[in-house]
Amino acid sequence: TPIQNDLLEYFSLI
Amino acid sequence: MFEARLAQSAILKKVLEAVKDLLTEATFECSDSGIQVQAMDNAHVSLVSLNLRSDGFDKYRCDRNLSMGMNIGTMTKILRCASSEDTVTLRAVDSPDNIIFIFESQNKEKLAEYEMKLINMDLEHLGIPETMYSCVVKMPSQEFARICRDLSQFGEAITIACSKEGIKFSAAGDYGNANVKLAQTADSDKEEEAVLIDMQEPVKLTFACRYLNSFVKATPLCAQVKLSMSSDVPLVCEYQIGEIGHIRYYLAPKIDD
Repeated sequence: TPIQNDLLEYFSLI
Repeated sequence: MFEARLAQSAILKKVLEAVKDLLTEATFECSDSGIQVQAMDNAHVSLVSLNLRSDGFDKYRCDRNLSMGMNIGTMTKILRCASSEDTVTLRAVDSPDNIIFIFESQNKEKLAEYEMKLINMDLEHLGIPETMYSCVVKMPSQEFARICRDLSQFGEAITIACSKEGIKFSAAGDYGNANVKLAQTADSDKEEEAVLIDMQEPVKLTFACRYLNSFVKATPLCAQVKLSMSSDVPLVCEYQIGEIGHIRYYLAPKIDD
């Protein structure tokens, strides 16, 4: 089963 | 002084309905150029990016940049007190503790004011890199909502596969599986009914139904939705908001363990 990835894996906090 | 007026509250009512499932609180950043909201859901899986341009308002004044933390649930309740045809005005002083919503009926015989306390919030901004997407699909927003709803009955996730031939949505679960294919419309007379695919390379991505079904709450805002996808990056699901702006939802994909 695929697992849910976190948005912070792609975007960084600025 | 901050003051923003819309001739009809309907747009703002629809915007609130489109974000209330995902956000409990959000910071509304107001400047000369307009109102912007960027907020993630609590699980950090999706992000809402709302942009309302100042020139889209009937009246707009923002003397100093303001960041106003608002409770989305309370704001939704207040907007539900307005009739769709009412004029709505948002008003705040320069360093506000409160924001005032003023609803005025078309015949100007009813004037209602609702004051909402603002909340202190840490402003967390995400840097979203400029991305050239492999597939950009424009399709009727009602069709997208329908497909998300229908396929959600079969599983917790929807796989979206886009190629030159069309876009395929599929879901699989314990009870069976389902898929819906949409071909690019050849020559749709009505722009609103068109399915348009701009493909550089095919993509196949899987997303949680739960979030997609929250995004489609924006359907009343626009007849068309734009889906932008590339392998292994978040989906962008965008709805135009009349002549005033847009709402974009970003959703991290599900990945194979």
